[in-house]
Amino acid sequence: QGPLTATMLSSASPEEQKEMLGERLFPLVRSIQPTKASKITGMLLELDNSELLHMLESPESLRSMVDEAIGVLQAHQA
Amino acid sequence: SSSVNWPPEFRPGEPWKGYPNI
Repeated sequence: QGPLTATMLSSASPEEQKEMLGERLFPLVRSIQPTKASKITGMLLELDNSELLHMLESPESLRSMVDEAIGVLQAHQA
Repeated sequence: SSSVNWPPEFRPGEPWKGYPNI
């Protein structure tokens, strides 16, 4: 299973594109934040697909966005 | 409040219906 590319996404429907990105993001998010990975992945999928592709290739960017999402989630639930 | 269900949860292997308007 190689890296997900914009070309691979372009052949899928918008819903399928988010699913493909989510399937790749979820295990990475889970490794950072095991207990809230489903919600955090759901939040991240709101972002542009180009940004999500970048996060898949950049652990630093992903971690930064996960940290931000956790903060937003905690504020929302407070 | 409808915001209670936010954010939608992504579950691997299931269809993603989180943001149908995007």
